Amino acid sequence: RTRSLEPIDGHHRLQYTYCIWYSRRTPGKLTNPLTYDQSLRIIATFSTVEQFWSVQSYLLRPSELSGHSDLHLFKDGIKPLWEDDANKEGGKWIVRLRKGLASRCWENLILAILGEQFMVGEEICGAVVSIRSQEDIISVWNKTANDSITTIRIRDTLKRVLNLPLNTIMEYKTHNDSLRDHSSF
Amino acid sequence: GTRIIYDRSFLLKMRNSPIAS
Repeated sequence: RTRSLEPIDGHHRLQYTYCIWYSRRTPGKLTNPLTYDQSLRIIATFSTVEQFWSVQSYLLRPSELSGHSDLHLFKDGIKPLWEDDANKEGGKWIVRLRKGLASRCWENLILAILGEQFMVGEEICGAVVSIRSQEDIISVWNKTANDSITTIRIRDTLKRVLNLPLNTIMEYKTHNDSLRDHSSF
Repeated sequence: GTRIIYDRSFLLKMRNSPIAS
């Protein structure tokens, strides 16, 4: 893993330290969890606004990624896996986007997470943008799937910050269900 | 405790700060 960046004097601290992970998925449902775990790479860590923009300036935007690629933004210490201690009782909101929207939506979502706009305490674990051939998918992971007040608040904030058409379908899936059917979406 | 909150326009403004580039 990359070294953890120490905040620098004069920088604007974020509420949490975050890691950006990258993975490429083999197409198909039955992805071996071990292989998937091994495909995850931390590509950046940051804890201030300035470090975040510095990282953003060299990272590829979601629309520039090819194949079945995933970019993950997670709090430091939480691995973007269903089985991670912070995720195992959790779930995620899934938003399917037509091609062409992912980069803008992903940046809007990241800004809302880093700026603590969701107002759900410690509940947000991270978010993923998944590049697929026909569509792109954004998901926001939270800790407690059965906390309906929190999940509804996350959905409403997500709708607002992504600025999506009103008829966009959003679906919540628990990580337990994902583990059971070996499928993320 | 107190949470560190930033709105979108502030974060976007910070994109162009010399320290971030």
